[in-house]
Amino acid sequence: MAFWNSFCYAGARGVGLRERRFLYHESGRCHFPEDFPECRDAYRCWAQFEIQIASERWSRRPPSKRVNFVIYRAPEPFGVADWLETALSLQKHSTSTEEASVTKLVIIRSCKDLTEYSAQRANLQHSLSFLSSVRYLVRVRLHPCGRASLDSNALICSADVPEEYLGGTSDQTAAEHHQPVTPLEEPRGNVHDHQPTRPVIGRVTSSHYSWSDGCIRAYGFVLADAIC
Amino acid sequence: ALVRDVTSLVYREVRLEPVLD
Repeated sequence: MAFWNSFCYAGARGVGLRERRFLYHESGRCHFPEDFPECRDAYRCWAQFEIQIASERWSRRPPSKRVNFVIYRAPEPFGVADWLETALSLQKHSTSTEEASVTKLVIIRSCKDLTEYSAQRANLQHSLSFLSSVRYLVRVRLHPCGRASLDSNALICSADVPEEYLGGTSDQTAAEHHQPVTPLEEPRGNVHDHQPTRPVIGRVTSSHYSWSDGCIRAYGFVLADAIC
Repeated sequence: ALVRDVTSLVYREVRLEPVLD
C-alpha cells in the first residue's frame, strides 16, 4: 500500500486536475466544473445525491466489512473535500442566501424517470402555468464526424430550422399583416457575423480524442425538449 | 444536430445520444 493512500482516504486527489478530467471523460462520468457551466446549484444537488447513495451502499455492508472511516479520520468519506463544501460552509451558505429554497432542482437519472417527469409536467401544465417554463438539460454524448475535436463551449444547434426562426418573430406588425419577412443577410465582418443562424439547443462541455474508442468523444448538455 | 464553435462560422454535423445512468 502506497503511503499516499491514506491521503486519498482523507480526501486528497491522487492525480492532477487535467489527468482527472481525462479519466472522467474516458469513463463517461461528469466532471466538475467543466461539465456544469453556470450550474453550481444543480451540481451541488447532484453531488449530495451521490453522497447519499454512497453512504447507503456503505451502511448496507456488514459492520465487520465496512471501511472504518473513524480510523482513517476522513471528514467526508463519500465526497471529495476540495470542491465539495463542508457541512459548516453549507450551513453558512443556506443562512446567508435563501435562493436555494426558491429554485427547485430535479435530478433525473434514467430514461424512465425522464418519461415520468415529462408526463407529470404535462399533467400539471394546465393547473400551474409556471411549470410550463421549466427547461431541463440532458447530458448527451456527441458523435462528430471527422477527426478534429470540438471546442469546449461550442454551440449545439438544431439541424432543422423552424420557419418562424428565419423570419423576424419579434416583428409583430408584420405578423398582424401576414407579410412574409425576408431574412436579412448581415454584412460579413461585424458582430452579427458570429451570431448563430440556427436555434441553439445546448453546449459542448468536453471533447477529447479517446484512445479506447479510436475516435473523438465529446459530451455536452442540450435541452430535453430538443431530444424528446 | 449541428455544432458550431464560438469563433467560427462552420457547422459540423453530430449525432446526439442522451447519457443517462
